[in-house]
Amino acid sequence: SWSRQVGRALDMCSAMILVLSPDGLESENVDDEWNYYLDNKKMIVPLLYRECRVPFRLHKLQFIDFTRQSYDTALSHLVSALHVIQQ
Amino acid sequence: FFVSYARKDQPFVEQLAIDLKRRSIDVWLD
Repeated sequence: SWSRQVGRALDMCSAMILVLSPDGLESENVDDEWNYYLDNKKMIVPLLYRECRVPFRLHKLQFIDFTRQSYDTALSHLVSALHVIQQ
Repeated sequence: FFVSYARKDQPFVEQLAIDLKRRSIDVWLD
């Protein structure tokens, strides 16, 4: 099933890219996924795609901001952050 | 990397996944 596949992928992946937007914050699935990672002390890289009110639990994480810089600049910041995690 | 996102953001996320794969970063999208 879809939810079993997602659950398996959540456990298999070592870290998460969380795409934040007003729709992302309204999604129950997205909410469950990032809370699952935080509860299991797994790494999250939040990516601010569209302006929204960031949940309190995510405040201490460093964001890659796609709203205030070009796509290419933000992408290169994201790639650097992900390469550090991969090592 | 697991990518968590809302359906409405899918076009952005799909482009992002292509760009990350080009840089040898594997992502999982549902």
